[in-house]
Amino acid sequence: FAITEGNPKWEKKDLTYSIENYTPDLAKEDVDNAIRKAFKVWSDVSPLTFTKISQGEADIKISFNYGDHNDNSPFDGPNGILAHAFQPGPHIGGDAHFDEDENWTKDHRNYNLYRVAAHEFGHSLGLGHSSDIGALMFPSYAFSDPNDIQLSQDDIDGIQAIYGPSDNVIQPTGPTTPQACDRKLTFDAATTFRGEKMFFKDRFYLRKSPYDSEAEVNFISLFWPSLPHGIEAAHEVAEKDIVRFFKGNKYWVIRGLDVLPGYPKNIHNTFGFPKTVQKIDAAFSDEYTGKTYFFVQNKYWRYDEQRRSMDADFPKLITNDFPGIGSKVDAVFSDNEFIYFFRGTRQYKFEPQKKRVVAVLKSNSWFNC
Amino acid sequence: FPAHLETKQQDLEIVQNYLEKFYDLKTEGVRIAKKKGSSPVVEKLKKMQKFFGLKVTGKPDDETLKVMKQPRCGVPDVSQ
Repeated sequence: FAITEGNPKWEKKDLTYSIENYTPDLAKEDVDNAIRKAFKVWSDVSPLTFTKISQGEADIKISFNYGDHNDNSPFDGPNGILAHAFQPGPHIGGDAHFDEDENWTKDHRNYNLYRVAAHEFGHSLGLGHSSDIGALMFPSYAFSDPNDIQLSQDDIDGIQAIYGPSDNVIQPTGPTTPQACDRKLTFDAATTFRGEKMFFKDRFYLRKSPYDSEAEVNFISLFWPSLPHGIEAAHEVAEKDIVRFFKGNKYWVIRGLDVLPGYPKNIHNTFGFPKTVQKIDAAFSDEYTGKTYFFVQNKYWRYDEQRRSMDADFPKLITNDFPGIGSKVDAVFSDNEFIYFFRGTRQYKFEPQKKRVVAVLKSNSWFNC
Repeated sequence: FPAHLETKQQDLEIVQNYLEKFYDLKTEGVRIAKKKGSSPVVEKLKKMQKFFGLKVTGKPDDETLKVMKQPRCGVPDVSQ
């Protein structure tokens, strides 16, 4: 996180705000609601309170403006700059301006007012831009599920560095952005994907192309906005150029950037899992045999992609057929005749023909740390 | 002219405008194209690429331009 140079801050905790004018894009109460929620993300994690006033000069004045609006920072028409806000201080200090040339929404369409306002109010309180891509104070607008707008730990650390901890008995925490070279990095899921490797953690993917030495970290929603975060398993069926994503007893199918229509579907109907199976831990598909392996708790199933049904005599115990990798799997993919199993911070390189682990690696060995 | 020459010039304009607005690039009227690789621009571009976790090349590559074209907040990334 970054604090605005000179550490400008409000000397009081109980701040006021006013809404000077309203965008015609939304109903008045939708604007009121979005602004109230946007302040609440900050009051939930700090000792600050925000009260809307309609008489007198508020600390933070909110307005919607076109182009040049006499503050030396003209807006630039649709897209580009969406809004800006001023650091704490009298008069224009703390004020937040929104570009009326944008289309302001209250749902997933561009641009969600709640999402942009929550960011701008960070500036109103003295925060600068953070280089943490998972932080609300990251400068670029990233699509996000409007029901999922939350401060990251980086944002919480920033605001508490200025105003101290929250008055809540239990200190609030936020999600952190996975760091590719973090030795404690673990994965929710992993898959190959058109020649690349993709690893999934909370809201994020870590993407490793053979042509890049470093991993790219970004939001899953950047590629697949309708996918949930917290993906639990993923596997590619290269022959069909699809990837299946699993969470709970549901799964989605994507091809490139498209989530195929009709999904999510239920794993029991399509794959024939018994009702006792309510989540998939990991999965991979063997493109040579056309078999897909699903790992659930200490057992695994084998599904025939051609016949579209589970093979007989399954499930079987993981330890029987994949000795050395432990009894449970977090994530798995197959690559060049080896299977890579991930469990916690460990990765097991498994040779299926000889049924043996040939190497135990760190979970982030693919990222050239 | 081949279209990509125009696009090239547009991209350079985007880079200059972005660095002036968000990375305190002072160009005093000097245009990027004339001073290809001029140090202030390259340094500011590297700072922007580092901030966004991009490959620090000092060149307006595709990934950098993609980020510069994303909608964003009008507050500068570095203090002015």
